[in-house]
Amino acid sequence: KEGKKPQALLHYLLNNDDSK
Amino acid sequence: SPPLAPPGLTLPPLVLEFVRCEQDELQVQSKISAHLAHLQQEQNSRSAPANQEQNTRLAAKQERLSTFGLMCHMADQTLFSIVEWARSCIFFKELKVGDQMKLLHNCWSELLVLDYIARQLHHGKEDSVLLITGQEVELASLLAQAGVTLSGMIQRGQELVHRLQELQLDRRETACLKYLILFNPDVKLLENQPYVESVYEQVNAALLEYTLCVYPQFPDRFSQILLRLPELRALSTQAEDYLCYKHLSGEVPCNNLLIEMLHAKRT
Repeated sequence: KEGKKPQALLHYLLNNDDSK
Repeated sequence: SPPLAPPGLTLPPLVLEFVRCEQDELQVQSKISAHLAHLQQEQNSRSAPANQEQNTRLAAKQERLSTFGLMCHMADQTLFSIVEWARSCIFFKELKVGDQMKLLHNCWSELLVLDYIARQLHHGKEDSVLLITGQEVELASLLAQAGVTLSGMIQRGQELVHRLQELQLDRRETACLKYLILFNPDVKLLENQPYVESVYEQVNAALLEYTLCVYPQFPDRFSQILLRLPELRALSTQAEDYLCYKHLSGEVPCNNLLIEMLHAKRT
C-alpha cells in the first residue's frame, strides 16, 4: 500500500545536520 | 510583552527555555516569502497560453488555483519551519528519529493551527488575518472567496482567537502549549513512551506553576488554557479532512511535506 512507504522527507529533515 | 514575575518569585526555568527555543518570526517570514515569490515567478513564466480566448478562460481557473495553491505552499513551508523548531527543542533532541516522526505525524496539523492562531493573537485585529508572510488579508474578502467548509473553519478559528484574546494568552503560555501538543503521551507505538509521558507532565507542571506565579489573581487560568486544546484539536482534524478531500479531488498542487504528513496519519 502507498501508506506503508517510508516517510522519506520528514526522515531526511530530522536526520539532516545542514538544516540546523 | 509577557508580564514579569512578582518580586521574590522566579519563573519556572523550563518555561524560559521554551521561549529561548522559539524561532525568530521575521527570519521565518522572510524565508517563506522568498520561497513563495520564487514559486509564483516560476508559475508565471510557465503559463503562456496560445490564443487570447484560451488565455481568458484559463486566467480565471489559474487565479483560483493559485490562491489555494499558495495557501498550500504556505502551510507546507510553515511545516518545514515547525520541523526545524522541533529539532531544536529541549527534550525532542533526546528521542530517536522514529519516535520524533511519530510525534510529528500525530500533531503537525495542531501545530499548524496553533501557529496560525498565535499569529492572529499577536496581530490583534478582528477584521483581518495576518499570514506567515506578513501579508494582511481582509477577513470579509477571505470569507467571500472561500467555500462553505473553509469559511466555517476560518470562523471557528476566529472564535478560538477571541477566546484566547479574552484570556490574554501570553507568549510563554503559547510556547508551553506547543510542547504539550508535541509530546502527546497518547501517541501509539512509541519506543520511549515513558519519556514522552514524563516530558508532558513536566510541561504541564511548568505551565501550572507559571500561571500561578504570574497570574495569581486567576487561579483557574491554567485549566482555562488547557480547555482550549480540544477545540484546537477539533479544528485541526477538520482542516486535515478538508485538505484530504481537496487532495483526493486533485486540487492540492504540491506533492510535498504537507501531503506526506497527511498520508502518514491516515494509514
